[in-house]
Amino acid sequence: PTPSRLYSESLMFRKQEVSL
Amino acid sequence: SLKIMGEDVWKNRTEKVNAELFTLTYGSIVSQLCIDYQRDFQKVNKQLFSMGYNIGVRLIEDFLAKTALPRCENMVKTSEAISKCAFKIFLNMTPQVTNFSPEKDAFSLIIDENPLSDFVELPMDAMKQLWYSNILCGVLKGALQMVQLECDVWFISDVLKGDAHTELRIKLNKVLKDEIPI
Amino acid sequence: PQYFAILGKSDNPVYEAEFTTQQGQQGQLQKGFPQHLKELNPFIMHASLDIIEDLQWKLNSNVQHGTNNSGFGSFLRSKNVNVTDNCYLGKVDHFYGLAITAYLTFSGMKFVMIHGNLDKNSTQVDDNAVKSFYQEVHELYIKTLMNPFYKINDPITSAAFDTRVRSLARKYLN
Repeated sequence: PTPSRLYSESLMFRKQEVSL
Repeated sequence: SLKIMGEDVWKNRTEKVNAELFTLTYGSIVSQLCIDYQRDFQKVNKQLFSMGYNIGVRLIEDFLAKTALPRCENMVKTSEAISKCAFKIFLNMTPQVTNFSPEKDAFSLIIDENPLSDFVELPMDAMKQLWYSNILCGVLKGALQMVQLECDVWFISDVLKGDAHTELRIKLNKVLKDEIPI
Repeated sequence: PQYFAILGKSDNPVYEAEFTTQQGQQGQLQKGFPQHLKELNPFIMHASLDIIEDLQWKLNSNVQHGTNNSGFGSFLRSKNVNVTDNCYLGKVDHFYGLAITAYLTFSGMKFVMIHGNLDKNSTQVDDNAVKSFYQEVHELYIKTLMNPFYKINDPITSAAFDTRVRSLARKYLN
């Protein structure tokens, strides 16, 4: 099985916006 | 200058929306397509590409209106416009341009931070076949076609499938010329 | 040892795990619950659900006017803590020396844990450590929810999730 990267990403420090 | 322009347009001339809303909306589309096509992931890929194509033929208008960029002289310039301007303005990221072909008619985009695939973990049966962000290929194909570049766009690798990085390849087939109607 | 479960909307176990004590100084093997208690754990946990739901839906009359919404009491009343936005309910029940703690997510998922004691005395619960454990598991659960391929209320079968929960248990509980 592929190691999961789901739980290593931070919920807080991420890009907040994209173009509408 | 393309980089500066891209950042300037992103900061000052782009209306923004919450990235999580975007990510979750796209995720619900993909998962619903997987259900609707009864997990035939080739059909899902095709439908995502088709959706992206329809977006791309429209999005190019918005891009050119915002940037007023002139026609690119060659694919090297095109690659810079795509990575430094287009991706920056629409997705607030700048993929790396690499792996140019010797004829300079094909290149790869290495996408490090893909907002489409945040917090996604593919199910086991989807890992082999599903290109989760295939909508991007359609968007690029449609947009480039509207500026007279007939290209093939496809994914080479994807971190969601366990690959080291996400790589998208763009290859120019021919430059389209306006043809006078019969 | 602890028995931890995440319970869904129909009281269905979405995730279950037993955390054993660490190796003792005399080289004792990891010890979990005795076999007869292992089988009883789901029943003990199920018996505490009434109390948890009672706390879940009770309005908190200790809320001051203007501090929260329109001044009506909020949900998630804790028996031990008067903070209105607190998901951690603390020790909610006991069963012959075993303590049961609970934590509620904002969507109503229940995190419940049975705390055992190998000395067979009444179990003391370190509220701060247990609360921290629950909060970190809550964050892992939110990340699971963000995955569009995860259907809410389905069992969480990810090995990565299990590994992380167990390492949090080692960090905070043992």
